[in-house]
This record gives sequence, C-alpha cells and structure tokens, in this order.
Amino acid sequence: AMEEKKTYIIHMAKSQMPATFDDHTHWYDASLKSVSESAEMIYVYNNVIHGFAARLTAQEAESLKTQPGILSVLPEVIYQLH
Amino acid sequence: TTRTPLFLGLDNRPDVFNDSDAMSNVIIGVLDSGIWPERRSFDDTGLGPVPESWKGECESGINFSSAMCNRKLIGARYFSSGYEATLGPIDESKESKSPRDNEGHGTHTASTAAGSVVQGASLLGYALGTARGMAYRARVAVYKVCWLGKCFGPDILAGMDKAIDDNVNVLSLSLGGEHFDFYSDNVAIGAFAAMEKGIMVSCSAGNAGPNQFSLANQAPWITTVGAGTIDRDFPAYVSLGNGKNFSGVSFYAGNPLPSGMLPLVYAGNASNATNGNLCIMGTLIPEKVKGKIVLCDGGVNVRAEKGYVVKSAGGAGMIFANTNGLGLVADAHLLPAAAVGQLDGDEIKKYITSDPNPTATILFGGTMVGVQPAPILAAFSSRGPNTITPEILKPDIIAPGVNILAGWSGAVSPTGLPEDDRRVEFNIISGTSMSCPHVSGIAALLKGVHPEWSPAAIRSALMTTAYTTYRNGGALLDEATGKPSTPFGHGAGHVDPVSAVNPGLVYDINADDYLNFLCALKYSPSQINIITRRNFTCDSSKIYSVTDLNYPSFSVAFPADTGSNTIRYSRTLTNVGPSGTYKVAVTLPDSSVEIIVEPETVSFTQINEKISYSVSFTAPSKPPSTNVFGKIEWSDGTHLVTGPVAISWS
Repeated sequence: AMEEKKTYIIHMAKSQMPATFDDHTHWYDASLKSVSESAEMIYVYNNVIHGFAARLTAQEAESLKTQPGILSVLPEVIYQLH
Repeated sequence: TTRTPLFLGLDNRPDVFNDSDAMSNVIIGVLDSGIWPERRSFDDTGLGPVPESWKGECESGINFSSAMCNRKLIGARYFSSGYEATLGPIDESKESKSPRDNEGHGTHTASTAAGSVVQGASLLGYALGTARGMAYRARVAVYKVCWLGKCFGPDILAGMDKAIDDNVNVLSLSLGGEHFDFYSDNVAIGAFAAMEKGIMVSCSAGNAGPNQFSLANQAPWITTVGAGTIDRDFPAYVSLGNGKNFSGVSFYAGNPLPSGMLPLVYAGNASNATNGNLCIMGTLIPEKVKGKIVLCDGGVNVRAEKGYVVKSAGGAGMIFANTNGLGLVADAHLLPAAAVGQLDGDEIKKYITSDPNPTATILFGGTMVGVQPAPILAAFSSRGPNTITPEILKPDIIAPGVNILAGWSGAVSPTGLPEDDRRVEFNIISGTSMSCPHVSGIAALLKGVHPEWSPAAIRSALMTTAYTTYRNGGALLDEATGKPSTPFGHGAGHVDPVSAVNPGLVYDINADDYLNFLCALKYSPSQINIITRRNFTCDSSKIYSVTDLNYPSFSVAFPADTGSNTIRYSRTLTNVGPSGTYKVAVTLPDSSVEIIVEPETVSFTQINEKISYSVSFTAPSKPPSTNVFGKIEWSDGTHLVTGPVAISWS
C-alpha cells in the first residue's frame, strides 16, 4: 500500500523560494525530485495556488511535507455535479 | 431556458438590461462537463467581435475542433489529467477527450447562464417557448473538468487557474463536495484567487436538503445558490379505482395508457427481492406486472430507470412514490409514468393493500403556467446552518432550479439511460446546478450595467433586494414541509434581478477583509497562505471577529443554556445610488431578543461614500436547536436594503 501512488495537491510558500531559482516551476520540480525521481507532476498552477499536483506514494507525500517551503500536501478530493 | 426570464422579470425590460456592447463584453466561465457547441443556444448571430480582454482558447480534441467556437462560445478547454492519473485513460467509447459534453449537464448550465435566444424550444413538447440564457448577449467559455459525473480537485483547480488567465468576469460552478475547511477545499481556494481578480464566483448549494447542515460551497467569498420552483408545472393525474385522485408530475410524451382503469400492483409485492419495492433491474417478476401499473418507491436507482425496469418487465405504467418529503421531480419516462409525493404514495400503497383488485390510470396534463404560489423552496435544496462558520448565513440566495429547460448534449438521452435512444435539443432537469447558472447569468447582467462593482458588491445587490414573501404578503414556502421556509433554506430570499440593478447601498468586501476573517477563524499562517497565496500573520494585539465580516446577512449563533448573552456585529454600507438618508427597521417575532442598531439613521451625500454601523443582539438562554428569524432593513423611502437575520442556539 505504501507503494501505491495517489494524487496530491502540494501548496508551496513562494516567499521561501531560494534565490537560486529564477522560475517557480523549477523550484517545484526540484522539491518533488528531492523525494522521488519517479514522481509525476500533473499540473503546475499559476493563479489559484502556489503549487502543483503530483502523483506520489504515501511515503513520498510524508517526506515532501518535511521539505522547506512546503505548506501542505493534500490528497485529491472528488467533487460531484449538483 | 423558457419561462424563467419572464418569471424573473427579465423579459421586455431593455430599459434595465439593454442589448448594449457593455452586456456583450461580459464573459461567463462555466466549469462543468463540457459543451455541445452545435446547439442553437450557442449561435452567435448578432454578436460583435470577441471582447478584447479575452485571452482564452478553443482547444481541439476528440470530436471537437477549435472551429466550433464562435462569438458566443468564445472558449473551450478540457482538463482530464487529474481524472486520468487516478482512474486511467478516458474511455473514449463513452466520452470525448475534448471540451465536448457527453453528459448534458454542462450544456444545460452554460445555456442557462448565457444561451442565445432560441424560438420553439421544448422537451418533447413540454415547456414550449422561447429559450434564452439569463445574460443572452454575454459570452461563454467552458472548462470541462467533470468526466462521467466525477470532478477531480486537481482538474477543477486547473480549470479555475486557466479561467483566471483567460479573463472571465463570472465563474459558474454547479458542483461541490463535502464540508471541507476552506484550506482543503479546491473550489474555495480557486474562488479566492478569482475573487481577488474581480471575478464573481457563483456555486450551487447542493441537493442534500431538506437536511440541516447539508450545504456545499460555504466560503464567504463564494455566492452560494439554493433552488426554488417557478410558476410552471407538468401535472400528471393518478386516478385510483376507489375514486381518489392524486396530482403528480411527468414529462411522458408517448402513447397514452389504454382508456379505463388498469390493474395496479406495488413493486414490493411483485418481486422476490428484499428491495423489490425500488424497481431495480431484474427484481420484478414479469408475470406479476405484465399489463399493470406498478408503484415503485424512490431510492438507490434513478427515477427514469425504475420506469425502464417496469417497461422491460412488461408493465403498462409506473407510479414513482417519492420517499424523501413532498418534493416532486418529473422525468421524460419511456412508459406512461408519474411521480407523486411521499404522502400521496403512502395513500396509494394503503389502497393497494386494502383492495383485493386495485386499479389505477394516469392522465398527463402537459405544461401548466401561472402556478401559484411560486417560488417555493425546493425540498432537495441544501440547508444551513453553515457547518464551518455558523456566523455566516448560507445559502446566500435562491433562484429557479426546479424543472428547468435548457440545452442538452446530443450524446445522451433526456433520461440519461443508455437504453433510451431518444436525442433532444433541450432537456428539463432540476437541481441547485440549475439555479447556480441563473445567478451567474444575472451577475453577468449586473456586471454589464455596473462594471466597477466588486464580486461582493454584486452579491450584496442580489441579496439585499431578494424577496421572501409572495405578492399577497405570505411568506415563501418550503416544499419539504409545506410551511414557510427560513433563511437557513432561502438565505436572503429569491433573486430579483431588476431590483438588484439599483440596490441603493451595498455591503462591499475586499480581499483584506477576508484575511481578517481568516484570522478570526484562528487559521494558522500556513493555512492562510494556502488560501490567499501570501505571507500574512494575524496581528496578535488585534481582536478579530467573524461577525465583523461585512456580509449582507446576520447569522447569530448563541450558546444554549448559558444565560443571557450579547453578540455584536459591525457592518459598513457603501452608497451606490443617489444621495439620501436611510433609516433602519428591525423585524423579529421574538421579543425576548433585543436588537440594537447604532446609528439608526445614516445619510449619504456622495457616491461610494461608506458609513459603518453596529448591531448588538442580546438574548436569554434558550434550548439547543431553537431558531428565530427576522430582518434588518435600511430604507430611504425608495430603496429597501434588506439583510436576513437568523438566530440560533446550540
């Protein structure tokens, strides 16, 4: 079960982006790669949040939470038409 | 839609909402199941060039080319990566990986908000008339984020992200989820960013009524829309062998039943299954239903499927007995069928039990207009109190959401059943999904008239001019109880677009006000950052209060059984009309609650002038679950700026 990947939305504190990055998407990518080489990024968001959506194992999600600049790693939620 | 523009007072009012370019420069973004672009509702005849502000695109995909957009449907995108990451590739035998709508819901909501004028619209002859969206000259941009009825959070966020980039003016989301805290609710988070850009976000309240605490989309920067009926009905009459008659509803349009009475059977008595009463596929015994009218109970499978199950087993007709209150929702059944309310269903079941040879017939009454009273709060419309912030009254408002005719997908039948091979240009469906785009379209109209108004100002205008009584003075009724509805069901009341154009005063709210609100909720800096995308630390020396958010309504939550309490609210009125002096009037039927408004008179001499006031609610202890409702009204003799009051003890 720990190896099963799920989708998470990762919220980042953009103010904490290291100066070595000139583009936030590179920072997001580096943060993701720091916990998993195989993690897949699904979306990078520009307006609604500072962050991205990615496929992660539960272990990777827990590890990502401890990385600098991470505000939250939230599992995806499913909505329904009304 | 047919009828609702007239019901809302929008028809024949070019003096209020003219056909000017201002109106056609407003862009409504609809996040839903996509679009069927060939429908006449998206014809662009008479529309000028696409607004210069528009930065969006019309994306190609399976069964959808970029050439399908025009001056009405100016944008179409789809977002499936979240869905596919979890459930695997889109099954292209069932739905198109493109903006095309294979479900019907998205075409319905988009045409309700901003569909072009279509004459001779109907569903199989029902609801015949001229259909149009509320803002029929506004432009539509669709963002397909729902696939086979499921909408994944990452796709919704991506759709909202793009809609903001694209420069929409209004966002319409007829979808929702559980009761999330705002920092974990994708819709609330996306809506905050949209609000900051001046985009009004209108969302459906949910269909979990009449249960209390059943609302979706409760964030205060969202306009939350419940559903009501209009003055139109689709009667079907059930006559029993004992001479009793019952009124139901139906969109059945095929051959009538044979004349005379037919044998009547309760599905539960024509099945060996424990849930045989529900008319689930394979549970009816054909020998026991052949040639008969079958009474099926509501629940588990959809209503139209129950009719199909009866038809497949050889039944002649079907009576659907609602098991969830008095609400009645019609369907375009494949066999002669009618839906009746729970009490009537119980009566019919008693007759079946008591008569050795029960019989019945069903007659169909077509479309009836001018039905009164209307509107009535729909039984299914979700109800408050607000589960996250009881001090914010939700829903905000109600709008037409019962038996709404609007555009439909060519990929799916009006019943949605795969066994139903009929295809229709328009369908009639119900839900807060249908009321939400009514408000989205009306918000677009207000945006056209008042381009400078903020999303909160638009919502305030809609709320403070909404009505809660019928013309004869009686209170709006609740379909679930047959009694007057309350602000926990109808919010500020039923939307009145013409009055909303000229509200006199508005309760405006900006992003900073919402930051203070989040501080009042004691959200951590991280949680605030998630929602607002900024570092913000609440001032530890400052006292933040949820009751200071400048909301047009007043939800007062007292602790029960703790003695007398006083709760203070502060509000700021902004003048958007002529100079004038407004006086306050408080209406509350319970004299044990003292309400003091200070000052009681405010005078405005300039446009956009702001004046603050405070309201103190002092009440004795009362048992838990006690509710008292009233209103606070400011009037200058011309304008009536009404805020509902809901006081509860818990």
